Amino acid sequence: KAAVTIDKYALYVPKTGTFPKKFEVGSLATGVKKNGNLDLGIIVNTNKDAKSTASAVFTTNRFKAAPVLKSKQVLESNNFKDVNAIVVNSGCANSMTGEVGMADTEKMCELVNKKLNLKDQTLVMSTGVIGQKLQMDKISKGINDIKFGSSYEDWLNMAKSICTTDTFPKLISSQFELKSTGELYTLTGIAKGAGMICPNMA
Amino acid sequence: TLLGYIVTDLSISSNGIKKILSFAGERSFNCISVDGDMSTNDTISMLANGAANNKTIDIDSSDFEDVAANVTSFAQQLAQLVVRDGEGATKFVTVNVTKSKSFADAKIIAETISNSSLVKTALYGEDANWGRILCAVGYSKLENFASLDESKLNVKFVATDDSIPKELPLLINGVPNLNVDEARASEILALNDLEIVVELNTGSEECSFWTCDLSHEYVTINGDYRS
Repeated sequence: KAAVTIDKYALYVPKTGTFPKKFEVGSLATGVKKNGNLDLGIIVNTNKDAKSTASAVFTTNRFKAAPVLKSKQVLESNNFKDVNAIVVNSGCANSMTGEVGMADTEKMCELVNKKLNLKDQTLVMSTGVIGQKLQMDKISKGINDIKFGSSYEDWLNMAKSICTTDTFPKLISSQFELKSTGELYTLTGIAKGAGMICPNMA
Repeated sequence: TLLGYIVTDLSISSNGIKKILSFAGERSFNCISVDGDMSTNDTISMLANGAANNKTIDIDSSDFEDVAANVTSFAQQLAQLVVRDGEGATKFVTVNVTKSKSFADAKIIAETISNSSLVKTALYGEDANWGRILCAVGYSKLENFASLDESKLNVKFVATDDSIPKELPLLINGVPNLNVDEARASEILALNDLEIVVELNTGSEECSFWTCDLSHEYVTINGDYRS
């Protein structure tokens, strides 16, 4: 028997939000997803007054997708500092795609770095079908055309752009106080995932 | 695939952010299961841009532990949303394995229960089939059985609303509770959120894992993913 169906979008998707200072996000439908939904998102750090720091945990699956390998390399070569953008595409995982996939993921980062005037400071993530090549013509055009903003709608669209079969976008944001000084800081989190979920990341 | 990121305007050192994300990830995203499958792309990243103008948080800063705790609890909220989605899941289930000899054993057992297709279909069908839970505990791939003593094992369902009795013991000291209130079991299993507690009573470590039921909808969605 099936349990009572609940409206998860209404229950779990926030209607407003406060987001961390000096981050901007952009999203776009490039046409990679057959249904025309948003499928490309970029988050960028616009703070020029301090060096950012970054970290990541990655799948321990022996067959790591090209964007996993590329992001790990970017983090390590930058010594976990000065990473200022993350580009994510959905609809195609760019996994099991060999040298072509690696070149495509490099190209995604290169295009974002060029657009934002960054030097190898972009992480990349992909999600979707395994074993298919990225449609780089569409993604390249998308990166070129994408516009940035920092409103609630921009953040929500960013969360939507990384979804695949998700039944609702996952976006949360909270403010906290540093105990020692009372200074306020904000955490915002975006995730996607619905199936193929039992991560063991390191 | 699980993808996600946490961004903050805090200033955190590179060593600090690595430690915080690693700690938080181990207790959040690495403690969820929808279907037991691990992707080739799973990635969670964290970015701190220092726009809050605080003194940089390092591992030895007085605020470090508090920030790490906040990020962990925040990451748990985000991870739990993934389970609540679950491609058609109708139940959000917290599996708590408590009083274990080691955290590692508690986690392996919690994960095994969370990944069991038969436990998950029973949850979907709202069937108080504790035998499947016990079975999963027994085949957990533990390095040894130091955390497991059948005669000390308790299994119970716990209601997450305000209804009473909150706890429904199904197995007590390894012996089935013959007086289990099936009507109450049905009430608890009808909740969208519920908790399974497995007390090993061999130590003091514990682990929470979050899982969901396995629904017809999951099969429908994943039956034609590529097309």
